[in-house]
Amino acid sequence: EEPLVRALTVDEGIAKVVLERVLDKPGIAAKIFKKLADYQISLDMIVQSMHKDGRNDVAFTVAKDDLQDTLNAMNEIKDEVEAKAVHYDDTIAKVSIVGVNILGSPEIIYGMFNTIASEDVNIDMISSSNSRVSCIISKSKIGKVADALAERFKLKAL
Amino acid sequence: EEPLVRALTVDEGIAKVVLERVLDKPGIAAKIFKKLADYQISLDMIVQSMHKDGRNDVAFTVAKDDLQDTLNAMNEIKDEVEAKAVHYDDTIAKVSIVGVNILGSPEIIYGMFNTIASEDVNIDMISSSNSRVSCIISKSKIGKVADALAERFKLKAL
Ligand SMILES: C[C@@H](O)[C@H](N)C(=O)O
Ligand SMILES: C[C@@H](O)[C@H](N)C(=O)O
Repeated sequence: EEPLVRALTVDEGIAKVVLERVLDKPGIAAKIFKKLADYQISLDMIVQSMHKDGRNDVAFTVAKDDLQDTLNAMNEIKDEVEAKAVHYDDTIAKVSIVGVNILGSPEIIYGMFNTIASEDVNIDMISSSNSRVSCIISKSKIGKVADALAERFKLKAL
Repeated sequence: EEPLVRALTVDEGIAKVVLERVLDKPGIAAKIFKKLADYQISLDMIVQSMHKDGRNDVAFTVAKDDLQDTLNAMNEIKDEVEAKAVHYDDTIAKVSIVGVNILGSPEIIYGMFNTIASEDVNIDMISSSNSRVSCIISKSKIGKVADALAERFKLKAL
């Protein structure tokens, strides 16, 4: 099927949490997410990129209402996974474009990032699956970015 | 709907590319993905986590057949985005669990990471959307990890 952006979604009810520089060895992610399961905390997005010097950052977003519980849970586990710090940011929002096989179209991907850049907005985090690309940006910019993306891809924001 | 893992997918035909320590300012991601669009390179997964000291890593996976073109494209752009290095790894594979609202179930997320950990396998990268969680691991481990996940979630690998 020809890749096409079918929808735009925006989520302002989330907060970002990052366990910085945890040990990059088997079992560490399991410990972190076991603790979140113990606290019954649903996840919104999980991102881990390349490790460096045997350490890695594990970043995820949760519902804002769960932020305090999440920080309590992460403070219980941070020594066991040797996190250098637990960072959080509740001034962020997520904007996503959705469509069948959109990663198959480099023009669509460039289109999203270029539209955000032309609003002079910095992209804080990126996560994707074959039918969705999500960017974390400053919450204060979400309105103008959503409008610009809706215009670029000729959509209505959901 | 009750979150449930409906499928397991495996992809061994990909390679990882990371632009390390690019400038973390508006427009940088657009430059990187413009170059990939110029080369007509489809993407498989894009991951960017938290920045540090005004720099960030932009990581993505492409089809193995596109790796050489991708490296050529990234070497053309690396100075403009001030990347410290262009890293690649073609010894990786991706395993994903798929299901409606699986991020809403912290037990399922923990289940995936714990199953990989119990095979003593390190998770290299993580990316997710609301219905899919993907892990990049060593290609040599993909068989046993896929089998263990299929057993854990009572599925057949697609
Ligand atoms: C690193 C890159 O994503 C940058 N933050 C941008 O917005 O383009
Ligand atoms: C950092 C964390 O993901 C680790 N690599 C693990 O496999 O658990």
